[in-house]
Amino acid sequence: YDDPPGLLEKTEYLLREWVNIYHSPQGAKDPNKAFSMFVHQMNCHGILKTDDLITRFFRLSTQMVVELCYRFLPDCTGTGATNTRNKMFHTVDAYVKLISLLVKHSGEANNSATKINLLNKVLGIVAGVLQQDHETHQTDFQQLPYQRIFIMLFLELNAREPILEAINFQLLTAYFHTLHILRPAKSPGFAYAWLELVSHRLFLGRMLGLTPQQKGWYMYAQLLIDLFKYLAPFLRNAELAKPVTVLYKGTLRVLLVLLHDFPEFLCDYHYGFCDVIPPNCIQMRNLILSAFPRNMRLPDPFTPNLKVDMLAEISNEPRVLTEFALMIQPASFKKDLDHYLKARTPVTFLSDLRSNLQISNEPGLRYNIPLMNALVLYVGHEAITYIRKKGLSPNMTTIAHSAHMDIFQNLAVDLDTEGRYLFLNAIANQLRYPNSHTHYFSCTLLYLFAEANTEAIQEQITRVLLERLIVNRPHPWGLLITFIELIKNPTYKFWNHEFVHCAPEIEKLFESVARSCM
Amino acid sequence: MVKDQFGMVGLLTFIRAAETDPNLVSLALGQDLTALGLNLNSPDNLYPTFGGPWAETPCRAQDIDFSVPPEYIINHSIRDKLAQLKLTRYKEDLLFFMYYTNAGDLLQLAAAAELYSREWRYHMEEKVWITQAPGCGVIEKTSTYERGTYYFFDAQNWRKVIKEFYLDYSKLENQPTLP
Amino acid sequence: PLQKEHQCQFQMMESAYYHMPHPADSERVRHYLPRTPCQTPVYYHQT
Repeated sequence: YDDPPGLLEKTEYLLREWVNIYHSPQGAKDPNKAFSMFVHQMNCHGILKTDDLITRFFRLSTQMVVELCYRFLPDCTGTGATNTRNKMFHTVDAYVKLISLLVKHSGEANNSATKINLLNKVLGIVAGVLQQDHETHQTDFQQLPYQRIFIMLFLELNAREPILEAINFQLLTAYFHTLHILRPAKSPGFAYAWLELVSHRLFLGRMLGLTPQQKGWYMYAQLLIDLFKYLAPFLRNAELAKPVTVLYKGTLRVLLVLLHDFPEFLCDYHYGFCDVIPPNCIQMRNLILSAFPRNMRLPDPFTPNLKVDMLAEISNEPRVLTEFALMIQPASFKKDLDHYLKARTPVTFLSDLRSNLQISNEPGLRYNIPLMNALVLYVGHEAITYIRKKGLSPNMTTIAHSAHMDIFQNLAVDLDTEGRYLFLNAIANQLRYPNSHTHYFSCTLLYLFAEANTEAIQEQITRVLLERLIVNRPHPWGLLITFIELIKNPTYKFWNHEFVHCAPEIEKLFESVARSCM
Repeated sequence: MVKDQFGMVGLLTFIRAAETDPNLVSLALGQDLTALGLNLNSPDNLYPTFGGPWAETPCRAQDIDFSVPPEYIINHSIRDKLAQLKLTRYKEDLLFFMYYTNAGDLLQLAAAAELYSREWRYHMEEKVWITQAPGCGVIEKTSTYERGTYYFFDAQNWRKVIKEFYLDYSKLENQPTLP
Repeated sequence: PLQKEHQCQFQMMESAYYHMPHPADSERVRHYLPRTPCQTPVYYHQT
């Protein structure tokens, strides 16, 4: 770092000086006065002279505060833990207060740019020190000092003061960038503290509740996707190691709070989330797909003779805030796809579909799942538009015999069992609350079942639905109405199939669902 | 039927594994999400008192930062001069307050121990604190139980209520021990 | 099987698992009534 000679000593002296001021009765009585006196001292030591020196000061200070915590941490156990914590926080919290005062008072009162630039600088420095420490200490890395700095600074800068309220959205954006840089895949030793920060009641409330026009939603969705991407490889195994189980259970708690308080957020971003959640993570995916707008009343799926296509909301197009069409790559494939949807030629497009979707021959990793999901949603979305243009609405008749259904039927027939399972999952991921996607894809699944030319297709449709139903609640409304229609409507001859009676447990399951319907 | 894990047989494998090794299928069959310490039927938003991803219960009132007028905050200059906590000096009212508002904390245990030393007894099934009611004698007393009229502390209405009890001594907690 | 990269990530997470965040780490220091979580009897009031 080539720090100028004496800077380290100066920094240590100033930091020590500030901690004493902060905890002194005068400092407590009038923090702003104490702060301005201290800034004068910083000036006298030339710390604030250049941007470079300020940066060095914060890096050195952060390193010193972190080292102090590392010295205390071994004593942070048992009944002495509270005392040891308070000793560490005696210094850390003072340092945070200094940062927050410098941010608040840098530049003119209404000059938010200087404040936010300084905040970004400091957050970046702390993140840099964390990552370097993470590299150096490896499995001896300790998250505590960094978590303390980040959360206490967030609490300080969210105080109800006009200066701070004016820069709150930029503050959230700065924190979003920092947490994205420190996402678990990059700093796995910080993963638990990271989720603690991301789900802190104040951060969550600001990001999803208090910030106007839902401007924080996109950022928060990105952070959740960072978390799901990190968890995915560990969740693909049947048996979860304890550290994974704890992080997974913590994630479920956060999602339950979102489902209860911000269901529209889950509705809008369900596609992006389900795109990265592994297919075997059934309950977590159901939790996201079960979200529905708070002003909506869902009809009981078990209502006898429920006329789904008569529901007012069934023709409403749901908001999908993920650019799924852009996920259809390469561009040449998208061009061919659009051409086929428009002209229903060439037929070779259908026979080439599978090769576009397959990426390896390794079992369990054969297919490009994001491309599969995007293709299904895009084709379904185009199909609804196409049917509407003819002045019709999606139903078992209007969805048939179209370029869109050619593609779905071809996928159902041509893919191997793994590919078909993923394809049917992509469709089932659209079975949510009453909306035009739920309706179209529910009809599509039932149509594929009715028109199947092999029983394997029907068996896998049943498998995909049943595995989502036997898991603990919640269950998406669209999933329930589709399954009930499948087992109730004699058109599908559901009960005649061998796979329905393949084992007593399976048969009992179907009968219990059937009884609930009757 | 489909032979690999992508058909009904694959699902049946999970269902059967659940009977022998539930941990193996925790993802496939999920868990009871109402048992994660969140009141999912709450009419109010959960996030303002969300205790965090590892918390089994919501935040308690004292865990949540409120921006209060500065004069409400214990002033630095007198903070270290304040008398230390001494439960023996407090009236029952405050002891019950500390017991009910410090669930899962050492303070709850300390308040319980102090109440015990003042002849209150905790009924482990009824989950209430009970003490003798002056002037109301015991109607029946044996080596395993007694019956009579006692006070119990009604936390809903925050007052002592007189009531007849059949007290099975095995249901009364012994002296609470502090770690 | 986990890829090498994920195995490294798991090791780091596993070591962090042995010093999980404590509720007090995210709260202002309370000198007078510090939070001291401890295992209270299950029959006590838990909320």
